[in-house]
Amino acid sequence: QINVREPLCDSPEAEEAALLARDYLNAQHNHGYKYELNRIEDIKVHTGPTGDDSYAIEIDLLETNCHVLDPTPLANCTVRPKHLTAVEGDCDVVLKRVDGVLTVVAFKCKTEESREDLCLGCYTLLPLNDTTALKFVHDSLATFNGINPNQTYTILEVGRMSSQVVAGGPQYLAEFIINEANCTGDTCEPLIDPLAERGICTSKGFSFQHTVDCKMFPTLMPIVNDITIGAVPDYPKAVHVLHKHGFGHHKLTALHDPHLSKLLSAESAESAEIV
Amino acid sequence: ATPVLTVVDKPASELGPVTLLPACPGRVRFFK
Repeated sequence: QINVREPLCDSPEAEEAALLARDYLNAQHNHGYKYELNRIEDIKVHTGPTGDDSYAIEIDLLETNCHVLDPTPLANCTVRPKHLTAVEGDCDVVLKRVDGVLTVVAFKCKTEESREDLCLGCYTLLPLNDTTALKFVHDSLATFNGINPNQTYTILEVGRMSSQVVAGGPQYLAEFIINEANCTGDTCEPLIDPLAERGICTSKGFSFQHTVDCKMFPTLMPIVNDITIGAVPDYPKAVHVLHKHGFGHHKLTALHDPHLSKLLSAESAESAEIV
Repeated sequence: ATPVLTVVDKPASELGPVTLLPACPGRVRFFK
């Protein structure tokens, strides 16, 4: 016999499950940005015959401006405002409480960008394979490397690229993660080392004229996933290092159901990312 | 047993609308 309860979505019990699910989802993510809880959509608690509670919770998450490699606590991260094209994640998460300890069993997420607020003159999010915007990113990196003659950085990941139509043509706004590089002549190798300096850069403007602002991460985090390395011929000092990833904006990991528990319905199959 | 009669000053229909908080969804923390 299974008893089902439906606690209030704003109850401490629901918040505990939602915040644990949020932290778990962020920990699963090794590219893109951290997500913050926006709303608890629904919660059901199933109590089994052994007395263990199983939580099925639906949460709405919003992208922050903190990259997953940024050690800034989530509480100090800022949720991106809607007008800068909000990226949101809708997740169904199953948690289990055994001996008082709550753990995530499975999750299913779908990531969407808000399009309802598109307006003339607003920034529009671009796919991460947009060649003109990527050229802008590389030009921005070259500018940053030019003003730091003692150190060379490579691109670890492009976080976001967006454009805004202004009088002189499209103006770009990009965010990318940089990694310290070891260069010999025109050949640069990224330092895949926990001690390598990393940071996040924001650049704005045009390829020929832009501003670049980089914030280095204060503490060290090891890279845990495979990376693809390939030289970009046009940019001899800019070795291009990108995480394996699709070309849409960064998404939350779509599905995790290790026990094939059937706890999550397959009503909306999501395309899984290569992570 | 003797039935207990309760005297009601006003019927419920005269007390005005009763607002029930929905259990879900919860509050929006940032924006909808």
